[in-house]
Amino acid sequence: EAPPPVKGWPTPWLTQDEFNHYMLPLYEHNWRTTIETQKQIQAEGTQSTHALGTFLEKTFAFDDSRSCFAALQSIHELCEKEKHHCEWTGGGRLDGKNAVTIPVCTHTAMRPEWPEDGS
Amino acid sequence: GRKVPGITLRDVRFAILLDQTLACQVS
Repeated sequence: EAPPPVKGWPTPWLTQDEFNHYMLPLYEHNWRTTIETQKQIQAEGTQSTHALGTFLEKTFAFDDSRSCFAALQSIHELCEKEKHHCEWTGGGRLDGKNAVTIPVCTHTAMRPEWPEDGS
Repeated sequence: GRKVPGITLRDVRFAILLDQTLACQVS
């Protein structure tokens, strides 16, 4: 079940408890965590000082292009409702079918303070 | 703390809603 809408800004990173509660079920639903690569950063033309982002990502497969584009429309509407920037990459294949990959992250999230004796 | 990219409850909510939204559309 989805958590209620988040209020306030910036939003903090997931806590350990939130991670345990939400991320493990998401992994079971084929979501994965991945990290933005230097190649992607260069492709976006951002600075080398740009912080590396960890994001949630999932690839969705569709039987045909009609259902694929219908899904993109649904994603667009959800993005507007949730005030989420939408990014996606298409043209991929999953199990021999049309696939769309959706990365999800918060670009200006609040990182917790490191412990003073932490590395 | 510094504002940097990361995974937040906002993203988790979006991912779960996305799964629910696309449940009938994926193959």
